[in-house]
Amino acid sequence: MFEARLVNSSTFRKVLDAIKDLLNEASFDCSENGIQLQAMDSSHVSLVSLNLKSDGFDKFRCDRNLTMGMNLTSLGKVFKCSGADDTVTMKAQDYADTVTFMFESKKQDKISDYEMKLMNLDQEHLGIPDTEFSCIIKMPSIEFARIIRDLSQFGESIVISCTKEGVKFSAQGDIGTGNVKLAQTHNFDKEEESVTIDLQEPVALTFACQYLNSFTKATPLSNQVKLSMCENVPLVVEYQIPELGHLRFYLAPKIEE
Amino acid sequence: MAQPSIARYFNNR
Repeated sequence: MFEARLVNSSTFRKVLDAIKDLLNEASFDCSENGIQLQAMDSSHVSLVSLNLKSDGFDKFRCDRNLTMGMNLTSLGKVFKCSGADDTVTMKAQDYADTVTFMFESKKQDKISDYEMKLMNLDQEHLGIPDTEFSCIIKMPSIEFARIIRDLSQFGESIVISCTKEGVKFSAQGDIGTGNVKLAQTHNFDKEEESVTIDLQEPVALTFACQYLNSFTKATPLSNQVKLSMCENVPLVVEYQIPELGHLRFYLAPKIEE
Repeated sequence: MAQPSIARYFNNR
């Protein structure tokens, strides 16, 4: 028996909105530790890694490890039926081929449930090695989304370069070039507005705008985003989900042909 | 520039 209850169903909806650009379907691995998902996008350029801890749920029970393959378009349809303030309870029997989502309104005056068919997905789990990153940048997630959106107008790629002076985002294309530089700004009163850089050595890497833009769909999940970079290693874009876990995106840097 | 696959960096488990 698997049962997970989340008072803020909107958090799960935001997670779904953040990954549905990249993934058509995905397997949710449920264990007593929580719910994990790892999947590459269809082009195998980026990897999505979601971790929702069991103790972040309002109720969590998982008697037997369970992998639930879901079509994310269908899951999106189910969550479209939920109200913004609804509580969601997910339930599945052991070895079940369906999962049930029950939505309850705040006042408990409306209860709806939707049963969705599960899929058997051929999933490939990748082992992600521990990396000592050359630089770790933390910045407001809205600012990151804005910069990526702005610079995407200029070219297909964005160079992210980080030095002790700050972080620079650059793009170039037919119409010209664009550069955005951010200096470290520590705001002790408003931690979420700070830009902080933990630098071991300067690094500059090139990434495809299309994927960076998809990652920023996770902006509503978190005030801050963490970018971890190292030469010849995928970029990690991490959004913390308050009290529940995190959503990470990995993107292979572009390389000289 | 070329776009490599993410699988190039991570091991199959």
